[in-house]
Parts: sequence; structure tokens; C-alpha cells
Amino acid sequence: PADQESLLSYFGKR
Amino acid sequence: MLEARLEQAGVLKKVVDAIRDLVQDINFDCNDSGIALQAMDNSHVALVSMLLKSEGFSPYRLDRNIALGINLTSLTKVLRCAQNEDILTLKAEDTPDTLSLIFENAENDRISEYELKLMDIDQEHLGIPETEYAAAISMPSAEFQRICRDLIQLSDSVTIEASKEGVKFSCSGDIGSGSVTLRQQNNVDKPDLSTKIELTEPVTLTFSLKYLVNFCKASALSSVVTLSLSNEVPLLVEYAMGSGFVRFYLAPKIGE
Repeated sequence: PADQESLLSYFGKR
Repeated sequence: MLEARLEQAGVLKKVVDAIRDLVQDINFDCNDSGIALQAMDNSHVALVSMLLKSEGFSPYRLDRNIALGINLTSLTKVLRCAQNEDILTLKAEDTPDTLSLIFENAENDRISEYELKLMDIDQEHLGIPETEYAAAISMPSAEFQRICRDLIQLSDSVTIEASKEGVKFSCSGDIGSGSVTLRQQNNVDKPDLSTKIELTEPVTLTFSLKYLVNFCKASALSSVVTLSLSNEVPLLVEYAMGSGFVRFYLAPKIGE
């Protein structure tokens, strides 16, 4: 099955 | 202080209904642009970003920027006390402990006043980079909702494939597989029923259907939804309102 990515790897904390 | 008057309480009710299963405790950030929120779900897979523009309120008065920390389950309870057609006024002090919600009927002979206790919510804000998406698909929101609800019966995830021929939603699970392909078409009489694809390069991405079905609760906000995709970046699902938007971002699934 495909792995679910986290949004944190795309959007940086401001 | 904040004083923001919305012609139709139904707008806020629909916004809250659209997001309350995804996020629970949120800040309404009130500034000159309007009332905004950004929040991630607990698993950090999906993010909701909402803006009710100040132009959508009449009047919209704000002395200084404030954050209203709200539990959406509690807000839902109070909003249930409003009719969709009621005029809604939000009021808060500069350092508020409570949010006042005033509902007036159109005939102006009933005024309901509620106070909602606010919370201190320490929310991390994410920087969402400006993205030129490889594909932008606008389609009827009811159609997108139907596709997601149909495909989740067969599988946990859907592969969205955008090409110049159209957009294909496909899935595969224990009982079999299925797909729905939409071709680009322009409905002159009813533009909201058109399917439009803007494409700079073909895109194929896989997403969790559970989240997409959840996003579709925003379908009541707009008859059109826009899906923006680029390879290896989160999907953007946008419901535009007359004076604002609800946007959802969903991280893709990777690997097989």
C-alpha cells in the first residue's frame, strides 16, 4: 500500500 | 473591538459544517482582510484554510487584530440556534474571553443573543508556498462529491490522472476496481455544470479518499470545486464563495 505523506514535509512552519 | 455583521447566518453555518469533522479547536484570526483560519487535522495530513473577506460583512469594524479561540463543536451548538436567513452579528472585545453572536430575523422582530466562551489555542501556522500548479480542474462540486463517495466503497485511495483528454479518478480494492473519467466540456446555459481543465503538464497523484469525502462536506458552499495538482505536492481543493473561500490541502500518498 502507498504511504501517506505528512503535510509538514511540504509546508514549513511559519 | 470586533463587530462583523453577516447578511446570512447560513454562510457561517455552512463553513463550520464543512470543516468541523476535520479540525476541532481553531483560531478565527480577525484582521483587516477579514476573518481567517488555518488549521491542520491531528494527523498532519490535511489542512484547511478559510477566509471570510471583510467586504462580505457590512459593517466590518475592527480596532486591532484579534484571535478568537473557538471549539467548533461548541460553535456548532450556538449556530444551530440561528436560522439560515437570520442576520448574524459577531462581537468581541479587544482581549476577549467570549464571542457574542446575535441573530436577527429578516423581519427584525426577533433578536437572539448568545455568548460563546473562548479558549486559548496555541496554533502553529504553516507557510503555504505560492504554487504554479500543473493542472487545475474546475467541476461541479456535486459531481466531485459523488465520485468520491462512489469510489470509497471500493478503496481507501484514489488516483487522479489529469491529461488534456480529461481527468480520470480511479481506484482498486479487495472487491475490484473502478474509474470515472470526466471530459472537458463547456455548458453554455449552466456554466456551473462545466468541467474545465487547465494543464501545463500531465499529472498523476494518489490520495486518501477518507479525506476527500470529508472535504466534500463543503459542497454546500459552492456549486463549483477546483482541484489544483502538481506532481509531488499537496492537492488543493478550493470552494470559492462570493466573498471568501474554503481551501483544503491534502498530502499525497507515495510509493506502492
